[in-house]
Amino acid sequence: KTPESLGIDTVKQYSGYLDVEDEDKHFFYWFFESRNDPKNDPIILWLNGGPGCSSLTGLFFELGPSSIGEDIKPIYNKHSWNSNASVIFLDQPINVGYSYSSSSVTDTVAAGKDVYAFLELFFKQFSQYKNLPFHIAGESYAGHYIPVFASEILSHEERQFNFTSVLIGNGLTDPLTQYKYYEPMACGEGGEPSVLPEEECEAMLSSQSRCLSLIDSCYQSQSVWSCVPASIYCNNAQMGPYQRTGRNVYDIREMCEGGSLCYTGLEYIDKYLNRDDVKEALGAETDNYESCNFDVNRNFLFAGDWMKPYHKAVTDLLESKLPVLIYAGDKDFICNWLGNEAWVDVLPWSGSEKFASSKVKPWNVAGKEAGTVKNHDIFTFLRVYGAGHMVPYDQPANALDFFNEWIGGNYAI
Amino acid sequence: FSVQQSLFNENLLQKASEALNFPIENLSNDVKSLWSEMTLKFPNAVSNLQFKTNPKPHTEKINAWDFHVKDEKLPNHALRVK
Repeated sequence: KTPESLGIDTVKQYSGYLDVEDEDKHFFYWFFESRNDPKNDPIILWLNGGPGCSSLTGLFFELGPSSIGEDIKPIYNKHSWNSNASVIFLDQPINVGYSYSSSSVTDTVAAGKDVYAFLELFFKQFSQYKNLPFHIAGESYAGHYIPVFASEILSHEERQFNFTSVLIGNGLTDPLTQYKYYEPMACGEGGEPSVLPEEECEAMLSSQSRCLSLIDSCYQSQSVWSCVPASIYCNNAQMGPYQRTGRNVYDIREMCEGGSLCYTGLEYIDKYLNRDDVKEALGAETDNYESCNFDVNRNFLFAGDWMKPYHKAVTDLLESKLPVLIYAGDKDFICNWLGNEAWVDVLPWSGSEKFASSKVKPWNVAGKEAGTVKNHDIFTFLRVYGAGHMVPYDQPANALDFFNEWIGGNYAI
Repeated sequence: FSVQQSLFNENLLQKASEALNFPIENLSNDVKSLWSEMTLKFPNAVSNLQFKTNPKPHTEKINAWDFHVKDEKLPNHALRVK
């Protein structure tokens, strides 16, 4: 019984655990070689967000070699991101997906400490990949993780691998800027008609200044005592009215159906990954698999992590000459494109003025406009038309197109 | 509004202070009043906050692995590979 025996793809695969012995932490990973040219194609580390959601949901729901159908069997994905790259899916922080521990990790910085160790050991064992370009990609709360993890990696000059860029999709990265855009997105200024009555929009606007002042206090102190109240107040005031409509927070065009995460397909993944034969083939050691662990979510919230200014690390990445792609499906509410476009425009870095004044250009795929793109040097913002929170789920061909352009070194896309 | 909720919330700041090992006496009045305002306005959200993640039941598979990887620069870490 090997990972290949599951028939998710025919390429070479590895699964296993990173063990952190004295802290009893065990991180699960699953690696797929590129379908194209694994000796030369880049390596990608994919991270889902949550916080508390398994990266295997990204594998099966968005960009991996197969999805899981209603009959709980794999369906081949011809738009998989391992078409031209090898991809590692890592379940982190601990107690997410197949990862487990007797202890808790409570914030992004703590969660990131072990990712560097994982990469060092991975590239030590599989040294044939260590000189290939290595990128970190992820979405949603990975807008918190990726800047911090990337900074941690850059702080290790002795690293054994070729760290090349980061990609963040529909991320939560700069809450102080992004929380200004829930009201416009819900109230008809994001490209879709308003989904709220006028009085609800007015209520959102009237609570906005208190919310922003609380986030600002969190940015200043970065203390639990100010960051927790900011999360509670702002999430209730800015997301509450939208959630009460019953709409899907990940896609403004749809109602929320199929459990707490609004997609029926996620339930098929849970069923598949709880099968004994699947766990045996992968070596998975947890008794139960859940797409998202809400304990971890609440744990991060109580650590005040949600509202912290991790976008400051993006400035450091750019100043270290690490290319950064921010992309956003334009039908998402919770990490909407308006907020993402706004924070990249005000991010301080040496190229900020030129970036802010760069023209927004159409982004074409196969002769058809698929979105818009704004770029200066190594920093790019891409708006993807017709996609919700999980871009490769809604626009698989277009997502693979920009992904291949980016990892191929075309930072203007 | 629930009486039980109110009792639980009364202890919340105390629980946070214990979990974070930060004496409640050292908190400013502004912080105390902000936390009680959040507790009153959003009791459900506050009661859902959690200090620790529960451990996950698991069964180690000692013989499932083809490689065990260690590095002297990372003495506390090890990689298992199937």
